[in-house]
Formats: sequence, structure tokens, C-alpha cells
Amino acid sequence: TTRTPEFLGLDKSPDMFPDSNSASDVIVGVLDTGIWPESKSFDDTGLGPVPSSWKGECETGTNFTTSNCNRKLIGARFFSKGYEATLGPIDTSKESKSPRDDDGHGTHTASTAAGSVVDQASLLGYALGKARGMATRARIAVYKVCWIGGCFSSDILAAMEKAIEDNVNVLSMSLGGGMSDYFRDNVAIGAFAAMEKGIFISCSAGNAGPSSYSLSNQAPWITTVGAGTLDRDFPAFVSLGNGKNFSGVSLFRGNSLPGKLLPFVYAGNASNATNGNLCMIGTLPPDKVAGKIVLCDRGVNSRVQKGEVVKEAGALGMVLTNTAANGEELVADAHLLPATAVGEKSGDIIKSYLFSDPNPTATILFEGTKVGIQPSPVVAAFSSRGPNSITLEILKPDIIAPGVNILAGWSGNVGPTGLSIDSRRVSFNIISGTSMSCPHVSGLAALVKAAHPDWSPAAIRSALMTTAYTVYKNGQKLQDTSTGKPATPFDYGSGHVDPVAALDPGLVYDLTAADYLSFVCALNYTSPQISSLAGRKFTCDASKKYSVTDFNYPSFSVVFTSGGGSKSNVVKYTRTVTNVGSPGTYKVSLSSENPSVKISVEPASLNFAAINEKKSYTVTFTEVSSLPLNSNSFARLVWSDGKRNVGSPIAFSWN
Amino acid sequence: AAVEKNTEEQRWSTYIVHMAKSEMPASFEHHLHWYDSSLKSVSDSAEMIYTYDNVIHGFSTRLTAEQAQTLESQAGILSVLPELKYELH
Repeated sequence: TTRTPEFLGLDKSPDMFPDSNSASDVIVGVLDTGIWPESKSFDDTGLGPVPSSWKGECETGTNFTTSNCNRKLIGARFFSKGYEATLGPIDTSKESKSPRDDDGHGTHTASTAAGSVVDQASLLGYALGKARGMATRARIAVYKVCWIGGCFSSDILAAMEKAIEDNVNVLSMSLGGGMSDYFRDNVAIGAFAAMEKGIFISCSAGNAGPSSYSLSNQAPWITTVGAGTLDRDFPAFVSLGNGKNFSGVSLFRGNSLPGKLLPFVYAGNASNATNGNLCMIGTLPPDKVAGKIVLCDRGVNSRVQKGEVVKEAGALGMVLTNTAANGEELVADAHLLPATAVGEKSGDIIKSYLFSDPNPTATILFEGTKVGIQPSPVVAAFSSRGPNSITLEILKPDIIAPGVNILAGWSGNVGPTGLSIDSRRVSFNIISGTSMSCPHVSGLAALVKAAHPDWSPAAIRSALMTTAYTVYKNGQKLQDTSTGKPATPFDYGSGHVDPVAALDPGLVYDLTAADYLSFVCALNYTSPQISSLAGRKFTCDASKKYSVTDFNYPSFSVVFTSGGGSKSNVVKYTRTVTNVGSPGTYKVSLSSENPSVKISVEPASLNFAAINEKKSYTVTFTEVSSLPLNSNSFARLVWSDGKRNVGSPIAFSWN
Repeated sequence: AAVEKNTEEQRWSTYIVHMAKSEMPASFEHHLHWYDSSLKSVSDSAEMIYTYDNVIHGFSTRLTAEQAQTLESQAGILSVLPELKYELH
């Protein structure tokens, strides 16, 4: 990627990220659409021999042989039996029955996580810079499980089966489906087995935001990653005949518009179709739009397909406006014609001009790439939100990372829009989604793993969470694109990832497989359900009183019964922290946005004399006054030794 | 005939069968034989698509809903989960 390494501070502290062997012994497994091995992001110059721990292979198939692998791309497998059992044999004239990526998504995520350094990378000149993955010296193993027809769970499980056998250290999965309980979710089940083998699993949180309860991949043994913006943008202004200008974004590169105002028409007025405003295939009459600029509404069909429809109808340009669903979120696209995307508010004003002016005109002015955009990061509107729909007491998402307008490697079999008519071929592409933020965290986890090879996946996740930031440098809280207001832990979890801080977190909240089993006992899982999840017979200890509040998670989610009657709710949470830094004394500080819950911590200071020493503390939450049903309130608990801050968000819900 | 075949085809779905490996009957030498015998008890023609031993103990196969239900009621079967299609984010 370009820009995110600087945005994350990776460039400022190269010495903190060991280039020693440990960094190049970490193996990141990516379950996705495969890989384009010719991409420069997978060049292996400077990398030593393949780690001796590696047991994987480079499988042969359509346009892919073992020679496509190297010391960077050390493994490549494909899994299609489940896909073919349902949809029939793969048509190799349409998709490669091999690890080769025909889509681009897998190359993008793999290069984001662990791509080698590539100078002068850009998409048609946009986002120009030195591209690199988060963990430039980590090795990559790809497991192709997604095909044109989708990603089938029997293939995903088979890939996870192999990734465990092959000995990957990190599993990156930018996919999700459904919100079934953990023991019925094959990704959660596979991830449990991987976690038990010491593998760090990071998954995308989903793009179903900004609605609440919209998360995917909510299991506590998975790191659930939301998306935030970067300090980079690609402005393209709409200039109207009435002299007004509106900011938009675009990645269009090509013959620009004639240097004059052009006739401007709303698709909804030009089309006879009921949803003619959406610029869907077959809805734009050429005689009404040829030679003009067309305003289309977002929704239903893809943004780039709208551009294709407008171009095919003979129009000269397109203004694409958000609707309430996306608000002010601006995602840039490499449209096939001069086009720009504007927010909902701008769209409404532009429409009122279109409907009131007898001869509306407009043009689009492209400004290229701009950096230093503030405020940033902002939580992406599309980023799925908590609360956790399966276990309210587990706060999700865990963290956010860059996921909007991310440049990374791309397939040579498809254009930057992904449209079949797009005959352009690019080495890098800019796309958005929690699919992009997940591999950022996968790569950063590989960096932490390289620096601390003996840390468990839970300790790595804890370090990434407790060092994440929730305020800008000016002290203001991180904002949410969808509201323009401060975001909450249900939007960003513990905050935005800060890899430099994560290398030296001070204290970690560690968890073992046994702790996760106690967690499912606390959920009252039956023995068969636990066996389904854990793949082995396990019976909860009838003499033990299991509680989710004892589950050593690095964040807190407290649930009160609304209108809990005269007896005020008192909930106690226990946590155990492990000192992974130098000896020292940590003091707790609390901040809360709402006095309705009194919070106390015992003890208020923890003194550590040695590394790996563990100390426990208890947090008592006393509901002073009940809030209405479905209310939420937030607080923050921080342990600090004056140098390191170990932060945990606290979410209160009234149910 | 095509419609009939298609209807027949549609009756079949992919399932992921979770086995309680520790309950394998002593009469079986290897758990794969046990899996196969369990599968054949509900369908002569069904084949295993994948077998799993790390992520779960079990296998995936194509069954009708009735066959899946019958299989799930057998001893040693933890669950028979319908295949899910996941989406890239």
C-alpha cells in the first residue's frame, strides 16, 4: 500500500521492526481469490531461505505452476470441490482452476498484509508512492477459496485445515457470512482450531454499516477489524452553471471534459424506468443524455456499472450522489468516463439546482491526489458496527485500520473497475472495504509476532487493542463518517491501530484455549455444541460457576437490565494482566461520559517486579440510575506506568 | 427429464458433518471408515467432498434434507450443518 505505512508510523521507526530472521520467519496465510504471482509486490529479493517450519506447497493448475512461487510467495493452494459440487465444474475459460487470482481482491489483500517494497507504485498516477505491505519481510501463503460464484464454507474449512497443517502463523480472512452462533459458523469453528495451534486470525468486520448489530466474524478468538479513512483523498469538484462548487472524489484518468460547462440532466428525469435515477442497465435513453453530464443516485447496481451505463448511453460525464444509506462517505472509483462521487447533502443541493434551472449545466474538475486530509482517521460509514449480536458481553469490533481508498496489488486478468468491458490492466488498484482493513491488521500482527515470537495470538491482539487510539492529536474523539459526530466503541472497538505502540504495550490480557472453553461454558453451550466448536469432547465443570465477566478480554461490555427495579445492578468483572515490559507500577484511571454507572477498580495500582508477572484486578460497575431500554453509554479504563497506556473501552448497554 | 433432473439436483445440498471422533465404535480401524459407513447408512451414492481432521473432525458431502436429518440423529454425529456461502468484504 502507499501512504498507510506513513499514516501508521511504520516509516518513522524502522529499527523497531526487526529485519532479522524473526521478521522473515512469520508466515501470513491469506484465504481469498488467489494471487497474481507476477506482481512486483511478491518479489523475493533480499529474503532468505523459506522458513524450516513451512510445510506448505505451491499447487499447479490453470496458468499456475510451482515456478510461480518463490521465497516471498512460499505457498499457493486452491480449493474448489465445494464450489464445483454446488455449481458444477469450473469453466477454465472463465476462471483459473488454480491459485491464480482472476478477481484482484486476493492480490490486493495479500500485498497489503505482506507485500514487498515497490517504488513508484500508483493507479493511473493516483496515490503515487513507495508501496509496501505492513510486514514487508513476512512470507505469504495463499489459499484460494473464493470464485466467481462465491466462497463456499466447505472449501473455506478445507483451506483452514491445510493452513494449519502448513504451519502459517497468521490467518487473514476478508470474508464473512451470516451471523449464526459460533458453533454453527464454519469460519468461527475453523478459527477456534487455528487459535489452539497458536495462529493469529484476523477477519473483516463486514461492510454492513452504519447500522448497529451489523458485524460479521464476532467470535472472541477472532480479531474483528473495522475500517477507517486515511489522510489522503482524490478530490474532483462538480462546478455548476450557477457558480457553485461541490467537492467529490474520483480516480478517473483519461480524456478530460471539454473546458466548458455542459448540459446537465438528472437520470431520474431522463429515464422512463421506475428506478431510472439509479442508472441501471437499459434505463438511460441516449437521445436524452448524449453529450451531457448525468446525475445518478447510488444504490442497487455497482458504482462503476453506473458509469458504464452512462458512458454506453453517449453521455460525457457522471456525477454520482450518495443517498441516506451512505451519507457523506466518499469512495473513489476508477470510472471509465469522467465521473465524481458526492455526498448526500451536496447531491440534494445539486438536484434542487437541476430541478429549478431551465438550462442546468455543469462540469467536473479533477484535482488528483491530496494528502494531509483532516480529520483522519474517520470511521467509514460502511464499516459494520456493534454491539455483538451473538454475545452482548463481548465488545466488537476489536479495532479499526485503514480501509478506505487503499492502493495495493491487483490481478493482471481484470481492469481496475472489475467490469468486463474495462480492458485496462494495472499493477495496483484502489479499493475500499473492511476487506482492506483486515489485512492491515494481519500484517501488523505479523510484525508484532516477529518482535515477540513467544506471544500468544491473544497477547498479540491485546497489544494491538490496548495501544489503539481513540482521539486525534488535538484531543477530539475519532469521528464517524455516517454522523459527522464522535464515534463510539461500538464503531471502532478499542480504537485505531497504532503498531509502533503495540510493540511495547506494557501489559497484555492473555487468553488460552482453556479460557475460551470456559467462555463457551459461560454461554451455557451443551457438550455437543462445544464438541462441534472445539473438535473434541469437553464437559464444563458442574461445580464451577462460569461467567462471561471473568473472561479476560481486553475490552469491556456491560449489560444492565433496563428499569432493573429498586435493586441497583452491580456487576463485577475480573481481569488478569501480564507484564510484558520492564518492571514498574501501573495506576488506573477512569473516564466516563455518563454518571449513571459508578465504576471502581480494586486494586487501583499494580506493581510488577518482573516480566511475565501476572496481576489481577476487579472492576465493579454499579448502576446508579437506569437508562431507557436500548440506551448505550461509554467509559474508558486505562492502566499507565507514566510511559505506556494500557487502554480498554467500556460499553454499557441497557436491555 | 431436464426439469426432473434439475429438481432432483436441487434437492441435494452440501452439508458439513461434525463427528464426535471420541465416540468412534471400536469395530472401526480408522475414523475415515467410520465416516464412510455413517454416510453410506443414509445414501448409497453420496461421496465425501472433503474430510477434515484439524479444523473439525468430519467431512463434507451432498445430501438431501431428509438424508441430512437422518444422519444427524445417528450416534456419534455432533451436527450436520448446511454449507454457507461467504462473501468478500
